[in-house]
Amino acid sequence: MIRLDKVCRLFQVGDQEVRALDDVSMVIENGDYLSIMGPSGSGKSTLLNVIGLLDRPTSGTYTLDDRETTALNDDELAHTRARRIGFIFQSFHLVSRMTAFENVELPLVLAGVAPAERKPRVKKLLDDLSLTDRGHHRPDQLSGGQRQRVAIARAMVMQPTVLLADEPTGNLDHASGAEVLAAIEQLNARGITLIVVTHDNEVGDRAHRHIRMRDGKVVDDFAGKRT
Amino acid sequence: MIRLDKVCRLFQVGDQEVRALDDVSMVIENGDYLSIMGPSGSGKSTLLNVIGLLDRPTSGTYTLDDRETTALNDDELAHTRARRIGFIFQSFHLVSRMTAFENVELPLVLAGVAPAERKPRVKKLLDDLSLTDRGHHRPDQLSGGQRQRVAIARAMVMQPTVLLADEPTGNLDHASGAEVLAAIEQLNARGITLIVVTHDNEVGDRAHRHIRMRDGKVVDDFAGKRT
Ligand SMILES: Nc1ncnc2c1ncn2[C@@H]1O[C@H](COP(=O)(O)OP(=O)(O)OP(=O)(O)O)[C@@H](O)[C@H]1O
Ligand SMILES: Nc1ncnc2c1ncn2[C@@H]1O[C@H](COP(=O)(O)OP(=O)(O)OP(=O)(O)O)[C@@H](O)[C@H]1O
Ligand SMILES: [Mg+2]
Ligand SMILES: [Mg+2]
Repeated sequence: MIRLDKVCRLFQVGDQEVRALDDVSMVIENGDYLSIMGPSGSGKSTLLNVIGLLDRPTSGTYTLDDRETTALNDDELAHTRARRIGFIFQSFHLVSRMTAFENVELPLVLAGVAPAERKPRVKKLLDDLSLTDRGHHRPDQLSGGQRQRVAIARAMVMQPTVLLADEPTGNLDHASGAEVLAAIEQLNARGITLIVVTHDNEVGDRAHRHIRMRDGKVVDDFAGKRT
Repeated sequence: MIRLDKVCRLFQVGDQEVRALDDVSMVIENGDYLSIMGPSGSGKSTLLNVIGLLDRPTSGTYTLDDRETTALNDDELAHTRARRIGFIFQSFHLVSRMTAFENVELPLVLAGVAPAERKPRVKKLLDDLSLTDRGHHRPDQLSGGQRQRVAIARAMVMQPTVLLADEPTGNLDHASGAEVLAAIEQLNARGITLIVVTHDNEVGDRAHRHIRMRDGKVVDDFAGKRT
């Protein structure tokens, strides 16, 4: 379970203070499927980064399965993150000197999974996302949407307990986007908590619960399929 | 006028050959407003890179206002590009150690425009794209959509004769996207040739002429507003 209590995240730029998250409180149960929408700059990525243990609140608390994360040191954060959280970044963050296959395989390599087990797992994910012929391309040899799908595959390959997707279909045509959504929703159907930040209403509407943000605040939080 | 004649662009990856552009021919008149749509990996960015003189055809010719570009050397290409073409990249390519303001100002600095003239021009563009309070933020201190708008402002600041936009609204909510489209369409209204690659049908429909690509080929090319 994810519990945020009065979380604030302030950024300082020169003498300007930016309230990227302003007093955010919420509870997310295991296996929930949330969408987060709102204007550009409203705090969506910052919220995801805090939930994903990539960033710490300035104030307030974040409890992940009864562990108070704000009390953990950086090593403990990194360890929890690697074991439990899959993150699809808005700007992908692929390793430029590795191929698509190696990028997706990397979390499994770092976790000590044997080649005989990890190779077919990576291959299956690439096939599911129509990247079969692009496995040996490096990121600079891929289209924007292909890079996005590699980032998605990498986030899924460890079967994390929480999958955080920051604009996963932003660079994709309708058909590729549908493929991606089917894949991550299948993970949710198996019990993985799924949080999707999106600007696309059609994508956001598929979630079971809908969060809207504005100026660092959660201004709307309602459950139920809208269509 | 832009004229492509049987343009091919092949990429070699190991022993695999990718036909990113496959026998593309088209004529674009000065002041035209085109959208280019198609599946992920169909060749849209590659087509834009060739038109924008960032990449050369493997075969075929590209004539830009009666100059055969395939005969130009790299310096001449760079010179033509700097003077005439504004490019909004799918992955932004901002200078990470410069502020948003400095990123937008950079083309004017390189062109030798005096501070007294370039400062207000940059400020106006930042205001038009709702970036007024973010001018002194560096790219890593901006949201994804804010970075996208900085990339857009930079492409517009030199008043290029051709503006090439690769998925300019991919990271933007509806309102920010509308702001961007209004700004670039205003340039088109003043005679600038505008080519927009997009996955969003609502955005693509606004163009006066619609190109569809599939597997490196142009499979559709029709004029007129669809709605
Ligand atoms: N440098 C390269 N080396 C090898 N293959 C490449 C290279 N650049 C692009 N490709 C391949 O060429 C094809 C077209 O790429 P392009 O980037 O033009 O697609 P796109 O239509 O812009 O896709 P998207 O909608 O995903 O951005 C893709 O299949 C891609 O893998
Ligand atoms: N490192 C930072 N330093 C200063 N300000 C920051 C930093 N990171 C983000 N911000 C600011 O915090 C606000 C929220 O940023 P965030 O990336 O969470 O927005 P977002 O909702 O994801 O936007 P988008 O839809 O454009 O991706 C923005 O106004 C941004 O400029
Ligand atoms: Mg964001
Ligand atoms: Mg592209």
